Amino acid sequence: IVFMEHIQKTYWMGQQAFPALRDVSLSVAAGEYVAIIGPSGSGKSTTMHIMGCLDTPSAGLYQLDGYDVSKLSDDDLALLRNQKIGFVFQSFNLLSRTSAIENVELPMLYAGVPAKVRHQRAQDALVQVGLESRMHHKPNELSGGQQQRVAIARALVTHPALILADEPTGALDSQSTEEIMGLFQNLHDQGNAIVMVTHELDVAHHAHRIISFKDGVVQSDVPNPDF
Amino acid sequence: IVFMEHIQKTYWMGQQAFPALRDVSLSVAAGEYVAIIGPSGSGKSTTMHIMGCLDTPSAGLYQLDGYDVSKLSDDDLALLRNQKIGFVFQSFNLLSRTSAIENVELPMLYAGVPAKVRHQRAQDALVQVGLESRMHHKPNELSGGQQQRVAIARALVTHPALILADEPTGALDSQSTEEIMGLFQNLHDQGNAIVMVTHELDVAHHAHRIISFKDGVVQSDVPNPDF
Ligand SMILES: Nc1ncnc2c1ncn2[C@@H]1O[C@H](COP(=O)(O)OP(=O)(O)OP(=O)(O)O)[C@@H](O)[C@H]1O
Ligand SMILES: Nc1ncnc2c1ncn2[C@@H]1O[C@H](COP(=O)(O)OP(=O)(O)OP(=O)(O)O)[C@@H](O)[C@H]1O
Ligand SMILES: [Mg+2]
Ligand SMILES: [Mg+2]
Repeated sequence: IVFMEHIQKTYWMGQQAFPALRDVSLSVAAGEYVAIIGPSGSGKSTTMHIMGCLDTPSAGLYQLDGYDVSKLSDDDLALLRNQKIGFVFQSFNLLSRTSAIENVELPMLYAGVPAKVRHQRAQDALVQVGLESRMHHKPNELSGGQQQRVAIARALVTHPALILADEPTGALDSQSTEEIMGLFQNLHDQGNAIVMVTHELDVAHHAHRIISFKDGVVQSDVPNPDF
Repeated sequence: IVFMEHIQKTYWMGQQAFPALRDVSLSVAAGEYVAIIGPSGSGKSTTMHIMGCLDTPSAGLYQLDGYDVSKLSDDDLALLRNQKIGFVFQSFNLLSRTSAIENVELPMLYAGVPAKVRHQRAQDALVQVGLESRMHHKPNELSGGQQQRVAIARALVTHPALILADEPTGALDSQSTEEIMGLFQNLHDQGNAIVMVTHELDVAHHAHRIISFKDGVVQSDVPNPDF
C-alpha cells in the first residue's frame, strides 16, 4: 500500500540546505503492522508526512495504493488521502475552536457522510478512547493525554486502510497506552495497515516489523523477533 | 518553596462544573526533587499551572517561596515567577514566529539581562540540549523532540530555584532522554528544586519523592524506595 524509493527531502533556509531525508526506501504491504523508531531529528515525522501526502519529497518515488502521488492533481490527492489514510499527528493538530466530537467528525464530513451517522460514529469513537464525558470540550479544555486521544479517535473513525500514527501514546500513562494499543490491534485484525512512529520500545513490540531511522536514512528494517 | 493546602480547581462550561482538582495538598522544600505521576486527566498539569502562577485555584492556599500568591498584584506575581520559576510546558508553548535562540532568550529579556549576555547564555543552553545546529530554526522547522528541547533550554537558562517540568521527555528517544535527565540532575545538584510530571517510570525514578495523582486528588506521596 506504501512504496517509497530513494526519497530525499531537503529544507532550505536562506542559502543553507538541511537534508531532513537523505535516502529513504521502504514499502508497507496491505494489512502490515510496522513500527518506526529512531533518535530525535532522524526524519521519522518528515517521512510520515510524505507517506500521508501532506508533504512532497525533493526527489524519489512515492506510490500510495499503486498511485504515483506526484502525478495526481491536488483534488485527487486530497480525495485519495481522505479515503485511504488516518493520521495521528505528533502534535495532534486539532482545530482549536471546535469541540472534541466535531474534530472527530471532520474526516467523515469531508467524505460526505450524513450528519446523523457522523455524529453517532464520532460519539462511539470517543467512547472507545475513554472520552465519553469530554465530547463537548474544546482542545484547550482538555488535558494533554485527552487531546492525544481525540486525535487518535479522529484518525480511526473512518476505519482507514492505512493508519499513520506519529508517537500516538507520547502523552499517555501506561493504562491509557494499553487501551489505545488494543484499539490499534483491533484495526489491524480487521486487515488495515498500521505505521506507527514511537520511541517507546514496549509500544514498538506490538508491530511485526521494526524500521529504524538515523540521520535521514533507514538504518535497519527487520522483522520483530517477538513474532 | 511550594506550599499548597486544600487546593481546588473547578472549570465551568455553561452550567456544568468540572472539578479538575478536588483537594490537593502538597509541599516542596527548597532543593527537593519530586516526581508527579498519575493517569491522563487526573489533574497533574492543572496543579503545575497553579504552582507556576499561571492559573489561580478556585479555593485553597498556595504559597510560593513564602508569599501567598493570591495576595500579590499581577506585576509582582509576574516578577516573582520570572525570578523563581522555569517552566517546561506539556505542549512546549514556544513563540512560533521567533527562532529557537530567541525563544530561549525570552526569560532573560524579561529579567533585563543585557543582549550580549542573553545571546551567549541562550547559545550555551542550546548546545547543552544538543541543538547547536538548529539555533536559528523556528519551531515549525524543528522536529517534535527538538521543540521539546528548546522548551527545556528556555526553562533552564536562568538556573531558576524551582523548575516545573510537565512531561519534559515525552517526545524524546531514550538517548536524548538520558542527556536531558543529566541536565536536570546538574541543576538539582546546584541546589534547585525540581517538580517533574512524567508518566515514564524510569524518568520518575530519578526523583527522591513520588507524588501520585488520581481524579483530582493526591493519592499517595512517598519517598522513592530507590534512594
Ligand atoms: N479549561 C478547561 N475546561 C474544562 N475542563 C478542563 C479545562 N482544563 C482542563 N480540564 C479538565 O481537567 C482535568 C485535568 O486536566 P489536566 O490537564 O490537569 O490533566 P493531566 O493529569 O495533566 O492529564 P495528562 O496526563 O493527560 O496531561 C481533565 O479531565 C480536563 O478535561
Ligand atoms: N521546515 C523545516 N525547515 C528546516 N529544517 C526542518 C524543517 N522541518 C524539519 N526540519 C529538520 O528535519 C529533521 C528531521 O525532522 P523530523 O521531524 O522528521 O524528525 P523526527 O525523527 O520526527 O524527530 P522527533 O523524534 O524529534 O519527532 C530535523 O533535524 C529538523 O530540524
Ligand atoms: Mg517527529
Ligand atoms: Mg497534563
